Amino acid sequence: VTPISTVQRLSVYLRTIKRAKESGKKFISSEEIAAINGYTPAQVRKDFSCFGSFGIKGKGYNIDKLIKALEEILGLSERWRVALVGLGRLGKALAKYKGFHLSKFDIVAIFDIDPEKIGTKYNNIPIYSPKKLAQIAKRKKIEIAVVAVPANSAEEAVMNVVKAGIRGIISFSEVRINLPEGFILRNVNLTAEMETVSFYLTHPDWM
Amino acid sequence: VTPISTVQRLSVYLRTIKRAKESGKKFISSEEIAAINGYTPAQVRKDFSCFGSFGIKGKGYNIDKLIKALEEILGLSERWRVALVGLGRLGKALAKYKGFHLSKFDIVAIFDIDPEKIGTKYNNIPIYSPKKLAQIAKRKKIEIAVVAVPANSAEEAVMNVVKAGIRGIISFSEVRINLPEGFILRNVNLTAEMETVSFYLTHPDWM
Ligand SMILES: NC(=O)c1ccc[n+]([C@@H]2O[C@H](COP(=O)([O-])OP(=O)(O)OC[C@H]3O[C@@H](n4cnc5c(N)ncnc54)[C@H](O)[C@@H]3O)[C@@H](O)[C@H]2O)c1
Ligand SMILES: NC(=O)c1ccc[n+]([C@@H]2O[C@H](COP(=O)([O-])OP(=O)(O)OC[C@H]3O[C@@H](n4cnc5c(N)ncnc54)[C@H](O)[C@@H]3O)[C@@H](O)[C@H]2O)c1
Repeated sequence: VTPISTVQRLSVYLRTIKRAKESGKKFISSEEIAAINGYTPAQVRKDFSCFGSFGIKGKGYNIDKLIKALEEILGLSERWRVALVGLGRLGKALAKYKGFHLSKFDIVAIFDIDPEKIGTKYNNIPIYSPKKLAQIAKRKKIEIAVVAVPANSAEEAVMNVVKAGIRGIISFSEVRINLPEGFILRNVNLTAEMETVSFYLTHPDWM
Repeated sequence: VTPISTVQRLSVYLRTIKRAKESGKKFISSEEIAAINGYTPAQVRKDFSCFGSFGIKGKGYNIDKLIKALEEILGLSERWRVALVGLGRLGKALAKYKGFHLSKFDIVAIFDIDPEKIGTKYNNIPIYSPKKLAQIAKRKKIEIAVVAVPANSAEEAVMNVVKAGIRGIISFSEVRINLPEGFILRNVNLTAEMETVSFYLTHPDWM
């Protein structure tokens, strides 16, 4: 079992190393990766060692090799097809966000209960009724769903996603349900980021 | 120095324990806290031990005492006054989000360059020109800013926040600048959540 905190560090490492590549670097050390993100070099080396060996003693890690390995580990060698459920204020910001496409996630279908939206497109993505989720998910090979509906309909919307057989789920309202084997549900909560900031403002010498 | 990953786990523990309180529990064990969130009981105990001792051998942690202690550690004993910079699709979703208020963060002012928005209100929050950020931040004792402007103006908007003396910053577009002592900048990137999902879909037996 790989703890979620390890996976999230791998994501951070990948972003750091991609930025280093953009600035023309060819090698990067665990010290550099750690310093930029507030981790320890030992933590970086330990995380990498779980997945194979990429470093050369004294020279650091080859940036191209490391990006390829991390992308493979994070499942980013292929593109993922994503459904967006709920096209409100947040849904619209997510549908327009270029970062998803840059990192291999393509929103290919939107689902909303609002009759004014069904049958139209947003950012060139077709909008369907949630009743068609199972049918469209199969046809478009959708494997991930992002749920951005009001809190009081989030559980019902997530259950609908599970019933449609979409195994990866991200919800912007806390949902706690029992999932079948092989399904993963991530509850995204931006207050956790706010609490990180309030922690360090309260304890500035622990930064 | 407290690593960011420790702080983010504390946030997750707090949410877990608050939910247990809502369901009427009085005590909770490190095993229960760990199991719900995919951590180990040893990790939970280690995290708590950094900040004091709250547990009673054999009975687990007193939920009311633990909530109070975690809120104090995370700096949530007081309410924080927050500025929102950028009132676009994402900004509107953040301004309406009830979760911030529930966990002690109040958006008290909005700043946007769009002349049609300046001088009006959104969700009963006044909208100002970004030129007034320093003046309004001082008057309303704002200590945290959430920046949701287009990627190409994010660095300029964050610099403006720093100049206004607002020490806690959350940006939805990656910004890398040198910060004065005592300032904290968190770059929020929802693709990290997507990558967590793609990791576990690629390695289902590591869940
Ligand atoms: N976790 C966070 O940090 C965070 C931040 C901001 C917003 N949110 C949450 O995100 C959610 C969306 O916020 P918003 O401002 O975009 O709300 P909104 O009301 O603007 O949009 C909701 C959309 O969902 C649609 N909808 C409602 N029920 C549906 C269903 N069962 N299936 C499909 N579509 C459905 C509506 O027609 C609407 O278009 C809210 O629950 C909010 O609390 C969370
Ligand atoms: N990190 C993530 O996961 C994620 C997800 C969604 C969106 N985003 C990012 O969030 C940002 C906002 O997205 P959006 O869809 O709301 O964009 P938007 O264009 O709808 O809104 C931008 C708003 O910012 C205002 N603005 C522009 N420059 C400004 C400045 N210098 N100071 C103050 N206000 C300014 C505009 O007037 C507008 O109201 C984008 O950069 C987008 O890439 C990030």
